[in-house]
This record gives sequence, C-alpha cells and structure tokens, in this order.
Amino acid sequence: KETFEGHQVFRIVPKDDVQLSLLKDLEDMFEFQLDFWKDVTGVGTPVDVRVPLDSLESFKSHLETRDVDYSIMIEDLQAVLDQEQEEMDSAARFAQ
Amino acid sequence: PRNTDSYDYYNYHTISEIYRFQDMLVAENPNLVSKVVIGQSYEGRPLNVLKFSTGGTNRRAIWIDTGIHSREWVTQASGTWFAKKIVTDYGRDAALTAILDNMDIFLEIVTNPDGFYYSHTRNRMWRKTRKPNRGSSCIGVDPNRNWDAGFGGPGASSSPCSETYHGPSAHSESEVKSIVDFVKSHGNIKAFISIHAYSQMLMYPYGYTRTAVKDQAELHAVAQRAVSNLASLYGTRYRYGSIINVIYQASGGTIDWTYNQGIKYSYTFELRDTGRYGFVLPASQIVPTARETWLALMTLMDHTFKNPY
Repeated sequence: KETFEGHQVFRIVPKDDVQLSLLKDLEDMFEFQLDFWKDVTGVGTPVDVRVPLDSLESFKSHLETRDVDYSIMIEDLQAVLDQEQEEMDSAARFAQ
Repeated sequence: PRNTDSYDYYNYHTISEIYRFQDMLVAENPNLVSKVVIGQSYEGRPLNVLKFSTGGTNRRAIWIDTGIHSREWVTQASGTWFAKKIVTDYGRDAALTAILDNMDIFLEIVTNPDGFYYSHTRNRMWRKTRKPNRGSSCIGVDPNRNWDAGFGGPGASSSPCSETYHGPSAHSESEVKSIVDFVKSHGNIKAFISIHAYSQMLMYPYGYTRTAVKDQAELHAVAQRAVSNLASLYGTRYRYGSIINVIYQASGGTIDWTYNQGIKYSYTFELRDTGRYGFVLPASQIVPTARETWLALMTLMDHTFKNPY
C-alpha cells in the first residue's frame, strides 16, 4: 500500500505572469515528483500541489530562490489519511 | 446494512458496499429504480448505472455521474446520497415528481471503479483509470481527458506518467467508451451532469477552446441560479462559467463531448472544499455537501424539464 508519510500539500498563489509561467513549467517537470491537486490556471488563482518528503527541501528552495510565496495546506498527508481511515473503521465498528 | 435506510450516508464506503447499496435500492424500489450495466471496467468490474423511471419508452433523460476521478471520494458518497434522495422525494417533492413523471434520470455513482478500488486499497491519491500503458511503467489514463472533443490538445498530457494523460486515443478507456455508446444509443439525453471535487465551481462547455458555446447566455443564467440555490443552504460560495474561463484550458473533457453531441444542458461540478482538505474531505462533510449540491442539481434538472428542445 502506498503511503504518504511526510508528504505536504502546498498552496501557491501566482502573483504575476512570471510566477504563473514558473508554475506551469513545474507541471511538466518530473524532478520533484509533484502531484498537482489543483492545476495552474491564472494569476491570483490558487494552485495546490502534493510534494513528496524527498522533494520537500529542494522544492521549497526552488520556490524561495524565485521569490514565490507558498503556504502549507496539509502538513502531513499520511496523518490526515490515517485519521480518515480511523474514522471509517470506527464507524464500521459502530455499525457492527 | 440490511437496507438503504440503515446505510451510513455519513461515511465513506468501499466499492463492494456501494454495489450492495445499489442492489438494495433496486430491490426496495422495483417500480422506480433499475440497474443498467453499461459495460465493464478494464479490470472487469461492472459499470453500473441506476435508472430512475416511472415508465414510458426512451423518455427524455438526465444523466448524472460521480467519481470519474477516483480519489474525489466526496463525489461517490454524494452520488449515493442523491440516489436515496430521489427515491425518498419522489411522490413528496412536487418538482422532482414532475420531472420523474416525464423524464428518466440515469445516475452512475462509481464511474471509475478500478481507480476507486485502488484508492481504497493501495493509493488513496489515485485519480486515473488502471489500464497499463504500452511502453511505459506508468498506469492509467485521465478519463476526463479521454473524450473526443479537442482530444490531445492543450490542457492534457501526452505522458503516460502524468495525472492528466489523455490516453492513446479518444475513448480508449472502457469507462469512457461505455458512456459514449450509452449516450449515443439512448439518443434522448437532454442534460448531462458530471460531478468532480474539489474547489467549488459549476461549469459549462467549453474547456478545449475559447469559442463560446451558442447557448452560453442561457447556460450561464441557469448556472447562476443553481449556485445561488446551492448557497442558500450553508452559504457555500461557488464560481461559475465556462471551463476555460473558470479553471483552465482542458482538452478531451466529458461535457465538451456531450455538448457537441447535442446535449445542451451539459454541466460539471467541482464540489467542496476550497482547499483545506482537498481530496481528503472529512466524512462529516459528505451529507452537507450532498444536500447543498442537490439544490443545484434540482435547479439544473427542473430547467431541463421545463425547457424541452
């Protein structure tokens, strides 16, 4: 089973066309193994992207050196998934 | 659960539980609900469509599908709630009763069953189908880039490893081709509503071109009413407009194809939320999401019913 320990989901809001172009380039780059949850659309429109643990530091550095602001939407994806699974399991137990 | 009343609509369910739900709903409502198997997924799962009909032959119809992107779990869960809502409200809600006395509703709750199964068992974040790609170790096709509407154009990827891989050819995925064949053979579908998550949007064609659809003014006005009615319940804010204007250029999308087939009322939803949880929307949000979406769905269905073409 594929797990997502330490993966984070970033929210990035491109401020201008330069940042928009940079994010569009990222969509086609396999280096960071990004999974775009919400694709790049336009200036001012949020982009959500899952970043694997192994790519976190390099990805953050990539954004920071290009002056791209970001926020962390989900700190640890696996923790959220575990919580979801626990809720499902407890509901199933309750139903039993 | 022994029946659909005791089914837990407040929780996420596996595909086998949803299949059982469908069979129970049919058994409980034999004069209203039947199950149509329109095909098989790549891994051999049935592509079940619930048909809600009060009789007649090849009546005008409304199509609703949920869960073509498997990881968008709130859509399959909402689809299950919609199915129960339809049988509960028929005969009680005047608007729905009028619709069903004259039209049929088709509801495909799990549009991408292989991906949904995989998202429960192996990878919660799985989006695509599960068909292997020749010459690549990457699996699956984005079934919302696989339709014959600007297929292979901008806004879809030619890389099998991409989440938006369009596939080797239009309608290459059985999950897509089965709907294509069904829509064409039915010939009287007047509204087609394809439901995704997340980011709170209601959109109409096109996604593959900036050319406005000829019915844009009407589709826009109806969308405005739908999102207004949706917001009346919990204040959830939706954006609305054409796909290319509201989200981005996306080629090979579902409702672009259906619109080009002559289905004027072609819409697609992106359900809750605005990004706090994304695809991992907590189960406590399922029923509120379904309830508010139902108000928008009713707006679209009622308009379709009252505006025959």
